[in-house]
Amino acid sequence: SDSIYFYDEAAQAKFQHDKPWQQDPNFFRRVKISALALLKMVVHARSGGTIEIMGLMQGKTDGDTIIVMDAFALPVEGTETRVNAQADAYEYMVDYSQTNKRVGRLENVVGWYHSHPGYGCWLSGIDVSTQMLNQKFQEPFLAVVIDPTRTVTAGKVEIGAFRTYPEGYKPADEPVSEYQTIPLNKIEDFGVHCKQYYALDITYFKSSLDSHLLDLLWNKYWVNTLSSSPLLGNRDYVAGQIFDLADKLEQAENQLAHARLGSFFMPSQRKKEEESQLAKITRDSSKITVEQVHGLMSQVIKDILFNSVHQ
Amino acid sequence: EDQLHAHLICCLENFVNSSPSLWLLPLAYGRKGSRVKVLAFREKLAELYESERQWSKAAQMLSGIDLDSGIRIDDAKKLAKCVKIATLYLEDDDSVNAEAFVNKASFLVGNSQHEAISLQYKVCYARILDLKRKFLEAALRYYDISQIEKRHISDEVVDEDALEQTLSAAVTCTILAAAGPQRSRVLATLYKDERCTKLKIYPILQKVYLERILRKPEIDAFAEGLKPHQKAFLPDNFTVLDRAMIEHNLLSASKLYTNISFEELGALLGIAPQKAEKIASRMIYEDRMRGSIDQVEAVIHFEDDTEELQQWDQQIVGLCQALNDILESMGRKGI
Amino acid sequence: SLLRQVSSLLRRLPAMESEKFQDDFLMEFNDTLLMTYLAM
Repeated sequence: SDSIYFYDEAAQAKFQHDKPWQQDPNFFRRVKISALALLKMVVHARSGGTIEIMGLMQGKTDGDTIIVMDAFALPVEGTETRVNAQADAYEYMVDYSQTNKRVGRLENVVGWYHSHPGYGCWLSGIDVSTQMLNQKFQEPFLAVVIDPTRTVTAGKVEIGAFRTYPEGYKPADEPVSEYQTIPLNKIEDFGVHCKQYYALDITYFKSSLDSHLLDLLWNKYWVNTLSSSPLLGNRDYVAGQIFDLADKLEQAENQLAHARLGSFFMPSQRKKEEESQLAKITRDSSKITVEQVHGLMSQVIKDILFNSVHQ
Repeated sequence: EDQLHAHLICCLENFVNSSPSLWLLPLAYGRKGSRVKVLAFREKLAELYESERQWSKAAQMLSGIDLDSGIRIDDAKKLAKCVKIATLYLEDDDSVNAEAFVNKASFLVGNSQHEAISLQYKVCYARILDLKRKFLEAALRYYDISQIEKRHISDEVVDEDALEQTLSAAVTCTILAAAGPQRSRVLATLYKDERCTKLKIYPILQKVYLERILRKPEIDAFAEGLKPHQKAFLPDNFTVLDRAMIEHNLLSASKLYTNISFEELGALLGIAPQKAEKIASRMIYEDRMRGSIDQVEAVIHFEDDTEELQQWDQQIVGLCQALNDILESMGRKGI
Repeated sequence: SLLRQVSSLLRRLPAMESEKFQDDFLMEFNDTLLMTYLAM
């Protein structure tokens, strides 16, 4: 089961030489991420709070699958909306990769990861251009986005893996991606670029040692589950979500009002658009509410479990 | 200079007479000594005093060298001299005189290329802070020194024991520092430094970091390793150690109890209730502990700025851990 | 020792029993129900 951890240098060199991805822009379809790399990326993303963080991933390829073995943070300063690897990050990347080779870690850098705190896993305009550049000169290269804030709310890791299409390429069919709420102030950035990249399927793997260590930590897991309060931890995020929802409702209402004044017979296309927009808002609203009710249920269960027993 | 000259010759002769072995001393210095010769005399005499372990005398001898004017001495030598004099004064725990020369050295150390001298300067500075009972600042500097990665500086070998002693001094000073958020941060840094687990002082570091109440035997054992100035009496007739321990235990009690009468608090801390009230009120005033005092009832109410709901989660963590421990020990007993 | 551990565990229940906790808990409870109502 640990054979995935073996690095076949010859096979990787041959793959690099053949460059199969050049014939098919959708060549890579799957990503396998090791438990270690996932933990390191999530912990790093959460350490950034509301500030975006950035790092690199090391690994290899196996057919149409990119395998991420490890990840490491980059010394870059993020802001709410921008993460640009400064010059010192490039120097750091080169040093880190060379030092790895010297100590026998043969995996190359196979991608970069960064965080979108609270606004979902997708590629913004800047992300698309960064990824295109990397895919031009550093193939095979993957872009991973993590949302640490939604990870806490949803109780599972919010993560997406993407690859961009070559400049000017029109994908045959609309890339199907799981629905996610995009904040109003980012919808434009999302909408403009969402056809320039596609999402890969993500699976995880762990070594026998990882399994042993995670078993040892088992009691930490159930203790954390019982003693955490999603309602408490994410108040700011939920308030931001409701604020965003109100904005979207207002925008939809204005458009509706506008349309009513304009013409009596709304073209069916237009009607469909309004509905889909309202449908999305309703969906967002029920998603937020369900998460809140889940949080409340856990509080009530904890109250019954730990506060109702009296001496 | 001539009078001084004559005085030096006379001192030398006394030395030579008092310790014949010093005949070896090259009496090449004639009455016609010059400034440079005076410098050489002083250095030689200081060496002799040092070999006799008369630290302050050696320091006084060197401090008579006029570093500021006259003889052309470059900054590196001046810095070395100042650090040497401060080190000698510190051997006799004389922080006042030592500080004068450390302050002089502080103007020169920035441009120094000599790492060994810079390191000695840092050690002097930390020890002066320690002697002046600025324990938290001293602890941070001791800890900084203990983290040296190089084992060879200039042509000298960095002694592992010395580094361990410096780390131990950092722990001691942190424990003696005034209880409060800053001290807690330094305690956390030290507690997470795995080198500390090997120190003799580690058990008490662990109890202090985990905010557990320290009992008298543990305090006495810790006191054995303290320097005289760390056991000195303060104006209120408590020693530095007493004050640090009482404040620590008071802070620990504030984590354990929601409120407590001063009668019981005094018994817990081993001091009079009035004293306990006085120390508690000062810590609350200095914002090192959160709470309020009801003087009519003679009760202190501790406050915890953690939100109730978060405290609830912390209680649940404790409950679950306790349950898990019971299950594990039942498993071990085969029940 | 086991029985002592069990007894000290039971003595820790209820985990929280202060007026302020009840206020905070009910406040959070009502906020969430209000949000559900608004969502409806």
